[in-house]
Parts: sequence; structure tokens; C-alpha cells
Amino acid sequence: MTLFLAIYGKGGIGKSTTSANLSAALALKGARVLQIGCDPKHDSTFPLTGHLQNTVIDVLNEVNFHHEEIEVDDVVKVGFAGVNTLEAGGPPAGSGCGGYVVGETVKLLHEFGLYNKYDVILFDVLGDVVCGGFSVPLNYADYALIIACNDFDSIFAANRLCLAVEQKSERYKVRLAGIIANRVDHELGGGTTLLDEFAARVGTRVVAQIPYHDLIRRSRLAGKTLFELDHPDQVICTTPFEQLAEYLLNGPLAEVPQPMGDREIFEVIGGW
Amino acid sequence: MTLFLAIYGKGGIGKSTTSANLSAALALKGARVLQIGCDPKHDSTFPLTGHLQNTVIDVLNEVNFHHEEIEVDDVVKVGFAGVNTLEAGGPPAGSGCGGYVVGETVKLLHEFGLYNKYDVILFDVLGDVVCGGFSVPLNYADYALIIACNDFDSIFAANRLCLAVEQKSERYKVRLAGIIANRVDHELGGGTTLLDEFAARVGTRVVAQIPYHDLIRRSRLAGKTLFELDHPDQVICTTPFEQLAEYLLNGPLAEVPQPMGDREIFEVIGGW
Ligand SMILES: Nc1ncnc2c1ncn2[C@@H]1O[C@H](COP(=O)(O)OP(=O)(O)O)[C@@H](O)[C@H]1O
Ligand SMILES: Nc1ncnc2c1ncn2[C@@H]1O[C@H](COP(=O)(O)OP(=O)(O)O)[C@@H](O)[C@H]1O
Ligand code: SF4
Ligand SMILES: [Mg+2]
Ligand SMILES: [Mg+2]
Repeated sequence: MTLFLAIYGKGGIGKSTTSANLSAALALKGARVLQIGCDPKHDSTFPLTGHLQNTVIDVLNEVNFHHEEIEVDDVVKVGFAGVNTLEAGGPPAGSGCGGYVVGETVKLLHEFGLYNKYDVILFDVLGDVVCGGFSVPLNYADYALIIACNDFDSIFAANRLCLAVEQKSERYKVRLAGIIANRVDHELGGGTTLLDEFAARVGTRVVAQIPYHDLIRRSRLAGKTLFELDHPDQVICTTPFEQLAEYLLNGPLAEVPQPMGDREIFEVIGGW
Repeated sequence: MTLFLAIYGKGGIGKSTTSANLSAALALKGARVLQIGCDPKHDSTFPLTGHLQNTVIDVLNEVNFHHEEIEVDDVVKVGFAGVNTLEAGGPPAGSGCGGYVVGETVKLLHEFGLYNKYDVILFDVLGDVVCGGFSVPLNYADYALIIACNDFDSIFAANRLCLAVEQKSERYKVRLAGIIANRVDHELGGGTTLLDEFAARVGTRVVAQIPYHDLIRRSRLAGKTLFELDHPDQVICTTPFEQLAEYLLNGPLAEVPQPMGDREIFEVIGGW
């Protein structure tokens, strides 16, 4: 049985950095992993391959959307620790829809017979809008994970994501496996105070804390996962991903969140 | 003739802060202004009113989408310097579409006879996705303005916005009036070096520079425009908005941008 994960969060919050290092940690534990980037930036898999790969939409455009003319290797590459990588890409600027892009990608996986080939399939999805289109990965996912940091904007986006998971859980199998706290800084950033408050209010938990660390920033720029770097602080940075991989493979939380009202969140998390 | 402006930019870049202070500057020069927030966060007009107003979708929901039961005052409020404010809101989390929300809002403006009542109508729109839905304001706009700061992520979003403006300019009147540089920091943030490079490449210009200043951050938190604050640095912060208002009222640039390719932008702006 393939485990489908959907990693969501506000743009720039660290979804791709987290996804790539989580995929690496899962693969190092022996899992066969496919990571699918669903962000117009199409740089989700860069830390795993060191390259910007062509998106599904780019490749389909080249063959005028004749699926039968595409080979698997045109869209699926192999990265660090054998993680397979695929970039769905974003809707064409000004006209497309995020939902269509994800739908086309899942169709291709079925046509290639890849849909059930992996132990874990991980969607890395932009979570700023949470419209019908960008929620499509929730139709396939077993678990959603929300990445946020200890600030209002990313928590506001996390609350809308909880709303989407709550709604989708009525008709689909998806459940919330928790909040991943990124850029955690106990000295200057308040640790996870706001995140803990938010998680408690919506009925979930912070299941991983990833430190704000320059090594993480530089690994991303270098197109490498944290597991490939030789640095005294490597273990501080890789441990949260190993623990997260362990948590997900051994039966994570499976909750239906109770999101806060829009006004309530401004009061509780203090957007002001 | 009403001047329609569409202000776009990545989430958290400072669209609402900029829109509210620009609306205020325009109103203080005598223009009748309507500001329309088109972001799920629906806090675009907060600096003008000090309140979170109900969104069009909230209000329509209450009357089961019977437009005829809504009064103007249910959705249009009055803020600082007489600026009229309206929050379109975002697509319902998990199911709606950004395009539908904006379409409903414009329909209401026509029904209330407001579409041509103002000197300036300003749309404040989330620019992370630039899909068909969130591009709808470009169908009504005379000018698009893109807010970015001197970093890769916001410039990547700006490039996709240029792509959308280029495409829309074939069938609609919209043209690009330039880039607004926000959070400009000459000491620590590199000034506008990357933005100038980007603007030159796509055939536009940086038309305003708004400093990174704690007074701007605090004004937003306080629910006030910069024009209402009594502080020695007030003039440094309000001047860019007055100059921008002057520029827009006196015939701005009207360009069709030539966006960079996705790969090119990673190389030139150095996402890595
Ligand atoms: N824990 C962290 N510590 C330091 N920098 C980080 C951390 N997580 C992410 N970053 C940096 O933040 C930027 C955005 O990360 P990215 O993973 O691309 O975000 P997203 O995929 O959500 O848009 C990158 O430059 C990355 O290096
Ligand atoms: N020039 C600036 N200097 C300092 N802080 C700023 C500046 N512009 C915006 N901010 C802060 O950035 C945050 C996001 O701004 P906001 O206008 O809400 O962004 P958006 O509407 O693009 O999501 C706010 O907390 C605001 O105070
Ligand atoms: S559903 Fe979402 S991604 Fe699709 S067009 Fe609408 S706002 Fe854009
Ligand atoms: Mg990403
Ligand atoms: Mg805003």
C-alpha cells in the first residue's frame, strides 16, 4: 500500500526544503519514494537532484498533450538516495488552473503504472490560496501535513488548510497528521508559542521542529539534501527529518481539525 | 473616467500596506477612491478602517446569494480620508475559485451603480499563483503594478505576473505601470540591485521605493495609514506614496512586459 502525503504551506515557508529532506530520510530508511512538486516555482526537487527538471506541463506542451508520446524518463528523474522526482509545475500564468495540473500528473502516474509502485508518494503543494484547484492533492492523500512558522501569516494560511482538510475529510480518506514547525528560533523567534496555541485550538499537534539554521538555507542553495553535507551541525539539522520519517512510517496522528473562524484567528494569534 | 489599478505581489510582500497608503495618498489629493481586497486574508482595508470588514462572499452567503437582498452599506465601508473599502475575500477554502469571487464582486459594483462612480478603483490581489482565477482583475484594469522586494521568491512571482500581463494585454486594455520596490534596505538588503536587473530585463522600471521601516510595520498593526501617525520619520514613509499617487494620476508608463523564461530567471536572479 502506497502512503500518500500532501505537504502544504504558505509560499516561501520551507515546503520544498522540508519535503526534499523528508523524502531523503524516508529513502534512507529503505522506502521507495516519489516526490511531486506542485508549485509554479517548480524547484521542489532541486535539493534532491541539483537540477531544475522539466515540468509535466512543459513536456505535455511539447507533444501537444498527446500523453501516449511521453516516456516515463521524460518526467520522472532519480535524485539523492534513489528518491524519484517529478515536477507538476504550476498553472500557465494568467490562464490555467492548479487543479488541472495536478489532475494531469496523477493521470500520467496511472498510465505509467506508477501510482502504486512506491511506498511513499509526497505532494509538495503551494498553500497560499487553498482554492478548489490547489486542494486536489487532498483527494488522493492519506495524510496532510502543514508547514508553518511562529508568525501570523503562515498560521493564517495553516488555518485555511485545516478548513480544507476538514471539508475534504467528509468525502475522502485524508486526515491531518500534524503541524511541522519550521525556522524554529527559541532566542529571537519565540520558539513555537503561537504554533502551540494554534495547534491546541484546532485539535492537532506540532509533530516536528526544524531549527532556523544557516546550514539548511545553504543546503537548499547548493542543491543538496542535508544528508550530503559534511558539517559539525549536520546532525542537529538531519535529526528532525529522521524523527519525522519515523513518525510517518509508524502510524501518525489522523485527525479532523476544527479550524478557527477568520475573526477569531486575528484575535487569538494577534495579526495585529 | 475611472482609473482601474490592479496591485499584485507574492503573499506577505506588503500589498495591503502599500495599497492602503496609496489609496490614502490618492484621496488626500482629492480623488474618490475605492479599494477592493482580493486575498483570502481579507485584511486589505484594515489600515484604512481599523476593522476587519465582512467579505462579499460572507455577505452573499448570509442571503443565499440573492444579490437583490444586499444593500451597498453591507459591503462598502468608509475609511480614512473618505476612501471607500470593500473586501472580496478569497475562495472558500478547499472548494472555490479566486476568479468567481472577483467576478461576483464586479457584478455587485455594476448592480449598485458604483462601477463608474469613483476616480480610482484599486484591486489588491494575491500574486502567488497567477492562475486564471486570480488574473481576473487584469480583465478590468487599466494598469497593473507589481510589488516585489530585492529577493528571489518575490521576483519569481513578479515574472509570472509579467507573463500574465503580457498575455492579457492581447485582448484587454491592461498595461504594466511598473514595479514597486518595498522593504528597501540599502545597508542590509542590497537596495534594489536585483529588482533593477529584473526590471531592465523585462522592459519596465522600478517606479517607487518604499523603505523597510518599523513605522510602516507598526502602522499596519495599529490599523492606521502612515498619514495618521505622529512620528519624526513620518515624512520619509509617506513621501513615496505621495510620489506614487502623483505618478499614477499624471499618466504612468504603459508597457507590455517581456517576461524571462523560468530557467533564465533562476540563472539571472540567482535563485541559488
Ligand atoms: N529551517 C530553515 N532554516 C533556514 N532557512 C530555511 C529553512 N527552511 C527553509 N529555508 C530557506 O527558505 C527559503 C524558502 O524555502 P523553500 O523550501 O523554497 O520554500 P517553499 O517551498 O515553501 O516556497 C529557501 O531559501 C530556504 O533556504
Ligand atoms: N516597508 C515595510 N517596512 C516594514 N514592514 C513592512 C513594510 N511593508 C509591509 N510590512 C509588513 O509586512 C507584513 C505584511 O504586509 P501586508 O501588507 O499584509 O502584505 P500582503 O498584503 O502582501 O500579504 C505586515 O506585517 C507589514 O507590517
Ligand atoms: S480553482 Fe484555484 S488554481 Fe484554479 S483557477 Fe481558481 S483560483 Fe486558480
Ligand atoms: Mg517550494
Ligand atoms: Mg494583503
